[in-house]
Amino acid sequence: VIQTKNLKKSYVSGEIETIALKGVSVDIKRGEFTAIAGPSGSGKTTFLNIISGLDSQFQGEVTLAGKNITKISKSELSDFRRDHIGFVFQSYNLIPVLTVEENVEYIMLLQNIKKEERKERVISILNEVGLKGFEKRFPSQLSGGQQQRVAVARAIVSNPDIILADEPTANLDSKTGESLLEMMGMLNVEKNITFIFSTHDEKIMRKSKRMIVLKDGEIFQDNNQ
Amino acid sequence: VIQTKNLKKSYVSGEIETIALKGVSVDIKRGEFTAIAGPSGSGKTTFLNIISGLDSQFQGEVTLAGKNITKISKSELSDFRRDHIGFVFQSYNLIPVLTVEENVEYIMLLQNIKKEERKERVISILNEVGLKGFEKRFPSQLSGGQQQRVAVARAIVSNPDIILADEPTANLDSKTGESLLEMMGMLNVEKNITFIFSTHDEKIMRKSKRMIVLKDGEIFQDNNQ
Ligand SMILES: Nc1ncnc2c1ncn2[C@@H]1O[C@H](COP(=O)(O)OP(=O)(O)OP(=O)(O)O)[C@@H](O)[C@H]1O
Ligand SMILES: Nc1ncnc2c1ncn2[C@@H]1O[C@H](COP(=O)(O)OP(=O)(O)OP(=O)(O)O)[C@@H](O)[C@H]1O
Ligand SMILES: [Mg+2]
Ligand SMILES: [Mg+2]
Repeated sequence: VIQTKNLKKSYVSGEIETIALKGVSVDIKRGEFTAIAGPSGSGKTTFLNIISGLDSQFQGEVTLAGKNITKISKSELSDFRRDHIGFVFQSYNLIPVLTVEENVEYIMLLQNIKKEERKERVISILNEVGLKGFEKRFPSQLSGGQQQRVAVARAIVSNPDIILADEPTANLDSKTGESLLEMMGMLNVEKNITFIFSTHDEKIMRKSKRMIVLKDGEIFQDNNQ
Repeated sequence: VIQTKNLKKSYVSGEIETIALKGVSVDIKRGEFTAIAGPSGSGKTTFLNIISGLDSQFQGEVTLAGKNITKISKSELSDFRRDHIGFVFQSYNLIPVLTVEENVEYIMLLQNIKKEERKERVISILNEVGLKGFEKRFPSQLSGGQQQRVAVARAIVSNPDIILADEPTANLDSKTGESLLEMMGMLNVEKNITFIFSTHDEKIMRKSKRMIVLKDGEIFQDNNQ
């Protein structure tokens, strides 16, 4: 469902050029439960931002659900992303002026889902991530790990085909992280949702069926091959 | 060096009242290397914000280096904090318009340390946290874990007596996290700096001499007693 061929990316600012990805080729199939691991600065976030269509400045080829994302229009790509991809940012990126409920519901508003169904799904997913009763709070009224779980709930609630999560358990204690992971494992098995996690968490790496290890912008190891 | 007696804290906003700490009494001695553990939402960040003097809205007593912090003036408390406490925020809180070098150097400017010495210490501490050569970058040009390490470098560079770190290794791979921890362990042994970490990282818990576990705003376990 996601292929990259010789993916390269460098960030240029002023005289500084940082090569973040040096030619990453990978083939991820529908229904995979795959971890992207590697040291701090190895290119995990850069990789996820590109394969999700968020970052369009790169060299090489990226194919998403059979479409070459450099060849389709911006609006077709953002419609595809809204309808098929759930994304969890490393820094959560919750909208501060919206409540927890409004943050989680937002994508379903764009998809014209009826109010009753939206409300039902928001309450159910918040309950699943352990945040029952937190609907009316604002992000600034939450702990770090609570904000992180709202970000995960938001990515899952619209039933996407693909969930890309950047460090989804970094601020969670092991019990909370474990139950979150179990929930995502069930979605993967029951609904065949493809999961790709960037992570340092050894629990996620152990639970993943496949692990791709990045090092200095290259694939160091891929236990699928 | 830090005592709390029956520390209570609740956040009130509109009709919602959240009791974050329900009477925490703890005595932390100079030179300790102590972890504060506990589930997401158990009160770790709230506790660190109060004992560092950042949050002055609480009930109960807090004594910092022999002074009752509710009885001293705001300016005396903020001078004390600047000269004696290094703080690592859970969300790093780097200043976006300053470079890495300027972010780390900032406190030493307030302490009127000479330019040559400031520059030397910044280069040395960035090297120690594995970010040699990143001096001129801005926070937005760094990975998550790189920003986190800048936040740790900033807390340590002014040689404080007490370092309070909220989840200092959450976005670091285990090797980078381990070397950071080792560096902090050496500062603790060689300079008798008191370290208090809020953490979910089992490596930090194993390395700590003392662990206080919070649960729902109370002390669940303290292996010092
Ligand atoms: N500004 C705030 N307004 C209202 N409630 C808050 C605020 N900050 C924290 N809380 C609540 O207080 C409780 C304790 O929060 P705290 O941030 O101290 O937990 P924590 O142990 O640091 O959690 P985590 O491991 O997720 O960072 C939580 O239930 C949280 O929702
Ligand atoms: N906006 C940017 N401008 C310049 N350089 C950047 C930018 N974002 C990332 N980089 C650099 O690109 C490299 C890869 O960064 P990336 O964020 O993908 O790493 P990562 O594997 O996600 O790290 P972490 O585990 O610390 O989150 C790093 O060296 C980083 O400094
Ligand atoms: Mg990252
Ligand atoms: Mg916290």
